[in-house]
Amino acid sequence: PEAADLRALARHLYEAYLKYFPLTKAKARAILSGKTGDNVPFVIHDMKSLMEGEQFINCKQIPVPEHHQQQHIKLLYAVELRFFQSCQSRSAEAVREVTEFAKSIPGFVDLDLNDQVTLLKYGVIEVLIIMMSPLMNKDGTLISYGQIFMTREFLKSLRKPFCQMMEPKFEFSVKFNTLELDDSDMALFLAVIILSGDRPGLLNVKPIEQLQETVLHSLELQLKLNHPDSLQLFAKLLQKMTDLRQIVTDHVHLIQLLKKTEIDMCLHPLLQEIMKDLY
Amino acid sequence: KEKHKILHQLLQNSTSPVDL
Repeated sequence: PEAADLRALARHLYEAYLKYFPLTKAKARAILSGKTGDNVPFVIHDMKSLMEGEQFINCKQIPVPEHHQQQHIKLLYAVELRFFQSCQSRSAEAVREVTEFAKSIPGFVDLDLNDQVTLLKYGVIEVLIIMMSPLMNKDGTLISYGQIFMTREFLKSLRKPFCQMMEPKFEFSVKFNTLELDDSDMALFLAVIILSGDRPGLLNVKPIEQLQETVLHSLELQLKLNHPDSLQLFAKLLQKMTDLRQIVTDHVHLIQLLKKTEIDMCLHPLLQEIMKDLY
Repeated sequence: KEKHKILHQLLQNSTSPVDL
């Protein structure tokens, strides 16, 4: 009966994952391997294709500040910053999706509300980075719900510090993807990350640890059944959580640097809330 | 609570979307 409960939990979290996350790994891998027929993504590989591709990205027009009015500067400046703003909008939307997923974890909404906030604040960027992995390969990443493929080289060619933002995520993702998790494994792993009892400022750690332990058991069983030949997969996956924390710390420091150096950059209020006093 | 107003709203409202 205990194993049956753990399987039911895995099914429940997989269903919630499918409900709240529009682009699954299965769909992303199909797009990346060209198995979607005529439905191929638009490729952004330079500034020209970025401008052409903007119609696919839900870009909000942002005003160009006075001191960038000179025509050619204005054009490049606006494109780069507009792209960054659209990334922020998508990230904020993704935070909302992750929040809904978190609420579907059995017992999560019964936790102290302040602890729910803390778990999301510290967990959500880690979750978003894990969710980015299936969209990436060594050459680039899908964006805009799989409608666009943006090359890694193009991202590396952006001006500093924009060019430094994605490279660590590519390095992590290429390694993470070798574990070959599927969407049902991912759902459990994301729940484990969210239910981390060691986040700073938690008021009542015990119920969080109890919830996480159950999900961990469910994940361990899931991996044994779903990947019988992959030795130590559970242990390898748990080790990834340490790498993730470093990536998030570096990411937040980069955003803080951007805030200082890019005088015209405005950070989305939700992302600002999450990153304020994070690390 | 004020520091994390939007997160609180997201957690408490299941249907009404916060203006993202």
